[in-house]
This record gives sequence, C-alpha cells and structure tokens, in this order.
Amino acid sequence: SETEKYYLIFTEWVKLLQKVEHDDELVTVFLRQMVDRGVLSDTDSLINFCKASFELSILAFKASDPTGEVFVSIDALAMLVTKLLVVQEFEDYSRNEYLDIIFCILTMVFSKDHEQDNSTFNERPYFRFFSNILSEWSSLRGHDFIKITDQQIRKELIEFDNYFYNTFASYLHLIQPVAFPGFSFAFITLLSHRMFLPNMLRLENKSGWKNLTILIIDLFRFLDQYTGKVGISNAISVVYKGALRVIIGISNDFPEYLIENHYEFMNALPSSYAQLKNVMLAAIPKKIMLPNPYDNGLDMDKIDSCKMQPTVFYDPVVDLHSFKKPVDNYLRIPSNSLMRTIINGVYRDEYSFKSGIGYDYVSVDQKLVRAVVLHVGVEAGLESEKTSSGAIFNAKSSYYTLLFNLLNEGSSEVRFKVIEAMMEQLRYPNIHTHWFTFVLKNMFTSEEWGEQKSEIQEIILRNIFERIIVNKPHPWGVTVLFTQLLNLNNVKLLSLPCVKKVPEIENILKIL
Amino acid sequence: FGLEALLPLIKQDDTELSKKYNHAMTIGTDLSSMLHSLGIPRDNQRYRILDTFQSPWAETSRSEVEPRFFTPESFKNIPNVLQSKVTPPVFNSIENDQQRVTLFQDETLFYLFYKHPGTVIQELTYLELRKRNWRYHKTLKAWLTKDPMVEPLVSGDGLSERGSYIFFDPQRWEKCQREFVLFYNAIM
Amino acid sequence: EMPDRMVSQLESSLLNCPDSLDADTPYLYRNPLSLPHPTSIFFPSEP
Repeated sequence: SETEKYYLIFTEWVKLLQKVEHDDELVTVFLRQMVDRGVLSDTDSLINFCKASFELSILAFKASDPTGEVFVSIDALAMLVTKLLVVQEFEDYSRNEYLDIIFCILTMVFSKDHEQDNSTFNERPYFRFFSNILSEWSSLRGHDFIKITDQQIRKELIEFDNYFYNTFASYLHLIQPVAFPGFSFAFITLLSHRMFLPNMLRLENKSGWKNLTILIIDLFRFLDQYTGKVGISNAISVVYKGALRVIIGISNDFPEYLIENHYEFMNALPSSYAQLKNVMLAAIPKKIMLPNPYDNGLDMDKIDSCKMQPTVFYDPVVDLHSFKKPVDNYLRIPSNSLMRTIINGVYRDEYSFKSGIGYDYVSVDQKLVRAVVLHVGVEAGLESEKTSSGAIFNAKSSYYTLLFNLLNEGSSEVRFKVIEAMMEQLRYPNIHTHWFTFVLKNMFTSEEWGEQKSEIQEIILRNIFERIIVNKPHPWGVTVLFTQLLNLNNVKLLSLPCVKKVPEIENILKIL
Repeated sequence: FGLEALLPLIKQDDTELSKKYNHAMTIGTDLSSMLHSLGIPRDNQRYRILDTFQSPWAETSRSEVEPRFFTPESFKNIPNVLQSKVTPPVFNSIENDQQRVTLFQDETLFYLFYKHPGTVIQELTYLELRKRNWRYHKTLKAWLTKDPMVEPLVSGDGLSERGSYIFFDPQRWEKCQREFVLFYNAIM
Repeated sequence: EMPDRMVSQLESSLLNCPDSLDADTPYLYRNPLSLPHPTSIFFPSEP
C-alpha cells in the first residue's frame, strides 16, 4: 500500500542517518530524490508521508527496549523535517504552510494516540520531536543563519524565524494540559525549554511575548481548575513546583517580562497562590537599586525611580470595553451619575466558583475591577508627568475619589477586590507603587468612611498580611506600606477592633 | 474577606484548620534550596540560567544539557589534528598509530581513553600510559602513578603496599595526590 | 473535581516526565574517531 511504501522510504532515511553525517552529500541526494520521485512533491504526498513517518516513529519508540536507543526514528524524523524547512523549492506550498502542515499532522497523530481507550500514550517521543526541532533550529539560526550559503534562502529564513517560534507556541497551546493531561509534564518542560523560552523572550520587538503569556496562562488555568480545597493531588503539587521554578528562572533572566505582563498573570493566577503571586510581583528591573523598605524615614517623593512610569505590555483598557467611557469621563469631570454606572457595573450577572483564601465563589467581575484599578493608576501616572505630582497625590483628585467611592458604595467583596488590585501595584519603586501607597495609606487613616472605616481598615490589613505572612520574597512596595502603617502616629494598629478580635494576628503585630 | 480568613494559614499546628488550604501553595516554602538548585546566584554573581535550563524540576535535572553554541566554519576540518594525516582525524590501526600517541600529553591520553570506549584509541592510550608508569585501577576505573617523593611500604603478605600516589580524577579533570592502600591485583 | 480518566492520564504524564537527557541535543551519527577494538572488560564502557 501507499502507507507501506512510505514506511520503507522513511526507514531508509533512518538507516542512512545512522551511517553518514547529516551534512553529507548523500543526505542531500536522498532528499532530492524524495522530491523528484513524488514522495514530497505536493501537499497531499507530504501529508501522507509525514503522517506515516510520525506513526512509525511513535510505534518504534513504544516497541523499543526502554534501556536502549528509543529515539532513533524520532531523531531522524526531526532532522528530516528541519532539513526540509531549508532545502525545499516551495512550489506547491509556502514555507509557512509547510510548517503548519507538519505541526498539524503531528497534532492529529498525537491526539489520536492520546485519546485511544486503554491507551499506550507516552509523552516522551512527542516531547523529543519538539525538543529536537528546537535544537536543530537553534543550531541553524546562529548569527543570522550564517551557515546557509545561499543568500536568498538565508534572507527568507531570517524573516521566517519569528513565524517559526510563534507557530511552535501556537501548537503547544493546542496541546495544553487542560486538553491533553497525558502531556502535562512535557508541556511545562517544553515551555521552559532552553531553546524556546529565552528565544521567545528575546525575539525582536517583544514579538514572542504574547504567545508565551498565553502558554503560561494555560498552565495557570490548569492549576486553578484543579486547586480546590478538597486535597490537592500529588501530580498537581508537582506541576505547581515546576511552574514556580520556571517563573523564578524568568524573574532572574527577564524580570521586565514579568513586570510588563503582571496584569494578565494576576488575572489567571489561582487566588490562593500567595507565594507565586509575590514572586511575580517582586520582579525588579535589572538596574534598579532598592532602598531599604524597613526604613522609617523612607520618603518616596525623594526617590527618582518613584517618578518613572512602569511599562504595561497589555493595556488594561482592552478589558474595560464599555466601561472605558464612564471611567475616563469621571477622571476628567467627576459626577455622581458616572460613579453610579461604575459601581453598578462591577458585579457579575451570576455567581462563579472561584476558590480563594476565605471564599469559594465570587459575585464581582474581578478582571474588570483589576482593569479599572490599573487603568486609573496608569492615567494617574501619566497625569503626574503631564502636569505635576500635586495633581494626583491629592485626596480630592478624581483618580483618588473614583477608587474611594467604589469602596464606599461597594459590597465587602468589591472592597476586597479593589484593595487587592491596588496592592498588586505595590511593586518595585515606580510611580504606580508610589501613588497606590499614597492611596492605601490615606484610605487607611481617612475619617471620611464613617461606619465603614473599621471594615476598610480590616480589609486593607487582611490584604497586607496575606502578602507578608507567606515565605519570601515580598514586593518592596508592600513592605514599605506595611512599615508606614506600623509607624503611624494617629492610628495604633494594636488597638484596632479587627486586630483585637483575632489574637493570632495581634500576636504577630506585637512581635513586629 | 477579613483577617479571620487567614487563621488556617497562621495556625499550622491546628490540624483541622490547616487542612483547609495546601500550605505549599499558599504560605509557600523557603526558596533558598530552589534558588540554589537553579544556580541563583552563582559565586555571588547573577547569571542567566534559562539558556542552560535542564528541566522545571530539580529531580529531572540530573545531567547538564548542551547549551546553544556556534562553531565557525574555520574551526571545522582543521588538518593535522592529533598528528593525523587524515581529516577528520582517525585512529584505526594499533600498529600504525602507536607512534602518534607518544607525542600526546597525559591529559590528552586520559581524554581519549575515557571518551572512546571499546576502540583502537582506548587500547593505544592504555599502552602509552603504562609506558609512562601510570597504572589503571580496575575497580576505581581511574589511573594512578607513584608519587616520586614517597617510598611505599609493602605489606607482610606482599599483596599490597601503602603509599602516596597521584591519581587522575576524570570527574574533576585534575591530578590529585592521595594516600592509598594499593592491592597489586587491582591494577593493570 | 478531576475525572478518573484524567487522573490516570496526569499520573502517567508524571511517571513519563521527560528529563534533561530527553531534552539534550540529539546525538546523530558522527564519523568515529576510532574503529571498534576488543578492550579489557575493566575499562569504562560508557564514554
């Protein structure tokens, strides 16, 4: 049959690569013959040949002695696919289409294997294929593909590089843990692969960032789905540990990526993951010096970096939708009716299950609240630069009153979500950290709350404690705010009713 | 949404309360050992780690991985490497290639011995190292030679001696001096 | 709650988790420096 013929040809290829080096002339001749003899001359034959080769390689892996050479076929297949990325004439299909076809076929073979009843699915050969492709490509692209002597092809490959990585990422997204749990551990390993992750982070103009964020969010969503209160499976714990370790790696090498994308990560991160939250928000730009956050005399007005606007890669305005107009209008000219619209708009239509510390479901649109808070912060920062800091470090400014009123009129849950979102902006020294510290400190000591004062203070303290009772790191801004609250003259934390009614908290505060 | 909700996180010795959340994920853990396993920092300096990242878990990171590297064309197909008339170099004949091996440094011989098991060159380097008074220890799988400064003490039964020897450690890739009891039937 | 089938798939994934050897650069054929030769059984057998 046709398939059997393809099996034979592929087997010949595998044997050839065991006898000569991959850049031997014989290899080029073999590939040439494959095209000339119709094995790879058009889309249909490419699809059928590749499908047969993938299936045979997976079969070979499963049939191999596990202590022996299990990847011989897969390694040869990856070499074939990569070589064809370079040497083909691309008449019947383009290079972009070729890559898509290859990944499509692999995904089909993969999903069929994964979904079989009584499946013998093993993620390793698929992982190996992806890893090899990354490795071969990495080797090829060195110094702008200098190994490619044909200048036209070299130019094409340079332009194709971006497409290569983003397409790879988009297919990895398809086989994410929620969809194919049998590939979960391979997924995380590929996401963090040394030939993938740093390359995605380094692509020109941050062009890999969006797709990389999608993958990290895929991982978080999987964890969120299965991190309930009723015992966490060992496997999920291990997934979590791997995710944590990868994020720490990113924080070390590319803190700016975590900084600029923190908003999207906070939306996807499971609410109870307090340490991982801190790790992400404690990322510091490489050249910044951190003043001592425990210093009583610390004055952010005097710190130059506290005037700097942090870059936000994903504009929260996108998530405001129809909310943008009332929010922006309010910031320009505050009015009660606009405030009413905003306050009424933050509630969800239905309850949603979402586990956090102290709650099991939410009735507030958390994403919208976060978007509003960050947008207000961004606008405040821009205003400060345009006019003066006095315009925003002012409890009468519309930036402040919008948030104040949201808290004043909102339910306890709204208060919690708004304060939580504000506290997420307390990071390394920058204008957002500076302004939100001002806002939270003012709100904590304000007399404008009336009867609500006690609850507001408690929720602020709750949010602070939730961030600092966990193991380090702690974001600089959170420590600064806490230090400032501990040293207030007009409010003694230990005498607050909310503290007194929880002796364990009282004890911690006494020690501090 | 108040402070009381934090009690399960604070009162970890209360088994009923503390069961509510998975502490590894909320309170988290001391990250020092994780940072150490990642090489952050290394020698008190901050280095990039993602380019040599082995695996998301320390348990599956037990071997180094080859990082991205680039070999310029001028580094390839260099003639006369390892005294070879053929490029790339080969060692295929015990008789003909023996002479070439006499010109190599000790470390080159050790490298070739360990790198190419079951081959002509492993045999050739074995013979040459023996000529230089190195002996191969069968159980340690390491080479050693007598420390010229110390005279060993032979045991009563004549089966071993205690002395000072220079070992070549293939893990650390260096010669090191050690006191040792050498059994004669263990070396070749 | 995770369905049973998913639990077993996830466990299987944990068991088969790729390690650093799986992620290493593939060792394809390279012209050998030296031809095979019978050497002592005491010599190291792995490079």
